[in-house]
Amino acid sequence: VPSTCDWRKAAGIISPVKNQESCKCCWAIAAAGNIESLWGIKFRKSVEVSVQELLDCNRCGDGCKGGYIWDAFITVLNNSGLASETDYPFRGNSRTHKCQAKKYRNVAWIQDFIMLPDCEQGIARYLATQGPITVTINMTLLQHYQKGVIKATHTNCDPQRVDHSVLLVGFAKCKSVEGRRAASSQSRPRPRHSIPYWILKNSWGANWGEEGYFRLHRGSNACGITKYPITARVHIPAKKQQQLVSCP
Amino acid sequence: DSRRGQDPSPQPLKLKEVFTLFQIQYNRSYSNPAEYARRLDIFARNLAQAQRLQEEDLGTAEFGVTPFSDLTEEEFGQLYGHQSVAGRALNVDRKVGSDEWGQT
Repeated sequence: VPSTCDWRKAAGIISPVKNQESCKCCWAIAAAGNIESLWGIKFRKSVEVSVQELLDCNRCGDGCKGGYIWDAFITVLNNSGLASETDYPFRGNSRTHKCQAKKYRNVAWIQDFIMLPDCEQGIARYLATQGPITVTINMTLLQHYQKGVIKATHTNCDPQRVDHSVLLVGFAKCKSVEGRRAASSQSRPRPRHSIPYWILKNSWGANWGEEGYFRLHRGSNACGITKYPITARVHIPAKKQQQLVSCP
Repeated sequence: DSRRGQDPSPQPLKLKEVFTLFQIQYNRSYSNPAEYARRLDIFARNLAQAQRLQEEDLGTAEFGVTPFSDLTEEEFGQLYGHQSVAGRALNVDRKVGSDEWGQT
């Protein structure tokens, strides 16, 4: 496993940050982001797929009232792919069972989806070698988050109560802020140490957090990040095998 | 909180200034004075909560004013989280999908 990985640094892999607005479709945006990044890695093809198609063709009712990553992938498999964002643009509301998939050409498809074991080392290895992964976390701390690495405790961010799906796009380490806790608790300043963290793409627009992204501590199942690591699988036909992009 | 020698939240007058800046930055308006007062109160509580989270955090995170600072925690969860998946068992067979390579 490399010490750092950031798929944002590879051209054409991570699409721009989206804004779910008042539609609770983080699950569809995260799944679409996963598929886009896998096509960018496997086929060197920068695509943006239709989140709206996932909402309209969702088999579980109104996609704007919430949904699950696995349902998004099942919809993609049922539709044999997804139309482009350009053809089938995001509207931020869901017309349940008004699926218009047949009107448009599919620009990306998947063969399968899997859930990874709940091991952060294994997730890091998969992320670095295969590509971004959707995860579902407890988003409580994100209401007040501005920037930096969140090192949550299991009391202020219950890892069992996950309620928001996002896309895992990288990991790295940074130096801790020396003595921040010391100042507040008047105890001895602690030596600087490095903090391993995950880089996650959110769906609240590019003005939120760190240009639409946020960072969570890596190695402590922060906010339940290991509960549902799910990714689509995109196979490359043998005749199209080419040098894979590795995570920068 | 003041025992720690830090002012956990701005003074009332200053709070209103901070709240006005928040309204301008995130284009917020409220339909009547009662709603304004209620949102100001929620805003103040959220600033205090952000201060607590900042002190509790073991990493480098900074918490403070965000687009959601005038929402209660419940409103935030209802508006932006989807239903909790705690305990829901996956009932999907891991191996789904066609075997044709690249076929739509």
